[in-house]
Amino acid sequence: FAYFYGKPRWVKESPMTLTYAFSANNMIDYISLEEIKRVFKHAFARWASVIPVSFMEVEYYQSANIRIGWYHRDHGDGEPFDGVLGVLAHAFSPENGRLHLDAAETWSVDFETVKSREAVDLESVATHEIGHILGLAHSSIKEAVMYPSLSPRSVKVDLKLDDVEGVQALYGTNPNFTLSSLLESENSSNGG
Amino acid sequence: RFIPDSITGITTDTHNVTDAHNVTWHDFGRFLDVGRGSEVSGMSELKKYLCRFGYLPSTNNFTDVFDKELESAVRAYQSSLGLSVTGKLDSDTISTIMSPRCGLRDTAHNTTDKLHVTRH
Repeated sequence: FAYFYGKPRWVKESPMTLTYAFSANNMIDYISLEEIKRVFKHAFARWASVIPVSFMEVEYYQSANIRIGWYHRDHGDGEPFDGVLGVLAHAFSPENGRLHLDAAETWSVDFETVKSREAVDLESVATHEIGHILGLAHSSIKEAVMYPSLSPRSVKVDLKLDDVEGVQALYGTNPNFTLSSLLESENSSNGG
Repeated sequence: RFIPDSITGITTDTHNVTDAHNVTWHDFGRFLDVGRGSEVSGMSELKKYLCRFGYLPSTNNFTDVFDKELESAVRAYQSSLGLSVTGKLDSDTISTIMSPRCGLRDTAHNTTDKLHVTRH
């Protein structure tokens, strides 16, 4: 795992709750808002299960800690998106909170119904970008969620030991987290 | 001709007709096994890619020559991405470069990275 320069992290009173909201104007319309919210809730829950930080969706976008939206090409933050595939998304280090997804991608929450060869799993990318929001940079471990690349039609949503160790060094350990359950799940995903 | 599995078949835009494909990265397959000292048209685009993700310093004058700086950048990229560090554009390296990815730079400790801003 790696951190951003200066190892920034969110600093708030304990127990820490970070709020998140979706942009009213910068969304995709072929996945329902309900479904998008469900996917992000799962993605946030994965990180919340390993650190003593919780995430709460709020209505007010401007005042939310984490602000999520889909954008085309140059969208004003100096990091323009590039059309289909290429760059999929980006997010900013703590405590900025912006999480941007490329509106040109074919986002999917279910590869059974979305047959495009270019389809990109929304939950995998959301989980990765939330890692950046929390302060993790890219990992060189291919299996880690924080590895920078993701092939179309692939799913990578389970945090690996590298991800967990990195984020726990920033925020501490969720009292309900057990290393054995993580190792067990890593083992089963590796086919034992 | 080298075509990585992850990119195979990406030829039609099925979702949004206003967005062209990211043809630049798709074209990097032709650099497979190109070595230091070679000059290949379009190599400057690969240098721009490596610059964008933090492996080469920014300049307005990238050449099409596979020079010493590019070799060092390829080595750094391979190290960052968990690939065999060869300094060569082998198939694993080209395949990884062509894969869709997060837009954040890989060199986390670059103080000039625009995305390393904090709110004050």
